[in-house]
Amino acid sequence: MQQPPLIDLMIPSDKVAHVQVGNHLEHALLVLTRTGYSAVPVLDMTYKLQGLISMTMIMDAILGIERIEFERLETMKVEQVMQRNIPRLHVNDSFLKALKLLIDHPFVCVENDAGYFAGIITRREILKRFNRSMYE
Amino acid sequence: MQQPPLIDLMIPSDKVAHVQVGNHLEHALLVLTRTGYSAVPVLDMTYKLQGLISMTMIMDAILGIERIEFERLETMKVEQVMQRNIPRLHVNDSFLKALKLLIDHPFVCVENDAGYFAGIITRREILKRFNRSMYE
Ligand SMILES: Nc1ncnc2c1ncn2[C@@H]1O[C@@H]2COP(=O)(O)O[C@H]3[C@@H](O)[C@H](n4cnc5c(N)ncnc54)O[C@@H]3COP(=O)(O)O[C@H]2[C@H]1O
Ligand SMILES: Nc1ncnc2c1ncn2[C@@H]1O[C@@H]2COP(=O)(O)O[C@H]3[C@@H](O)[C@H](n4cnc5c(N)ncnc54)O[C@@H]3COP(=O)(O)O[C@H]2[C@H]1O
Repeated sequence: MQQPPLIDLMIPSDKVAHVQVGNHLEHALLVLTRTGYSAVPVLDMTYKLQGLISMTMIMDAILGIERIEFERLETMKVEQVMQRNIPRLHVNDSFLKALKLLIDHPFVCVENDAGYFAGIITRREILKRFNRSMYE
Repeated sequence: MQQPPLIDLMIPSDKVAHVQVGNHLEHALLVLTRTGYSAVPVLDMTYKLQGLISMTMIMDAILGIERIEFERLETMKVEQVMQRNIPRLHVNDSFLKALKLLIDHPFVCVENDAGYFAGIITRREILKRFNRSMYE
């Protein structure tokens, strides 16, 4: 199968739902529920990638010993709960490098030369490409 | 790439986290949060596949107009909220049929001849197989 450049597969940043490090968990929960995504990137005010946040991370943070501590949604921030250690791709990385990461991650964030968030590569886009190659 | 039989890729039912149609949403939320899965199959008491439930479906159900109505977690049941219309594969279906479905679904449930839940095919397993083929 021909290896396409990542830019051909990437969902550009302006189409990617995200939250800010400083948002409260309640806002993040609303973004995830309304978009229907189970996880989205977390950016800072300079549009640099800081991590990712998922429904599970939020639920984990508010699940107390005796009950679900819903008030924590208003007091805790995204940056206290997000996953900071995440794989990153550069716009010029190879398809094979992206594929390797997508084995364990539903999506991977892509950065450009200046270190800004450029978009995401998703499993769906890779699978669509492989599906096409099965019929060529 | 060689097309493997689905049984080679399938995660067998005894390894698949699931919930029951009659469980309350609170139980489903705990299963999802503890396993870390964003969605799992829903079975009935005869071990037949009835649908799937996700974090988002649960959150959607309890997100009221003014506030998050957490009490609904104890009053509502999985069967009121789950997605019933889901793709299904048979153990003897082709790899290509599974691939096509996995473009739009992170996992697809597999049924056996007797119509019982046999396991799931995940995007991760398909991507691992494609990754291997890129180096053969
Ligand atoms: N609103 C929607 N419209 C159409 N299909 C939808 C959809 N929401 C979910 N899906 C389908 O469900 C898959 C899993 O979504 P999930 O939100 O768990 O996982 C997603 C989500 O965490 C993230 N993602 C995808 N597109 C995004 C976007 N535009 N903004 C932010 N995050 C995105 O990447 C993961 C993998 O996405 P992928 O497309 O491979 O796979 C998606 C897609 O096939
Ligand atoms: N406990 C864990 N251990 C290791 N890796 C984990 C993990 N939880 C999540 N992941 C990674 O995150 C991906 C997305 O998981 P998610 O729960 O959104 O979406 C999952 C989940 O909804 C379902 N799933 C996978 N394995 C399952 C199982 N044993 N029981 C129930 N549902 C399962 O199939 C979807 C796609 O799974 P896939 O393996 O392709 O992709 C998984 C896997 O690469």
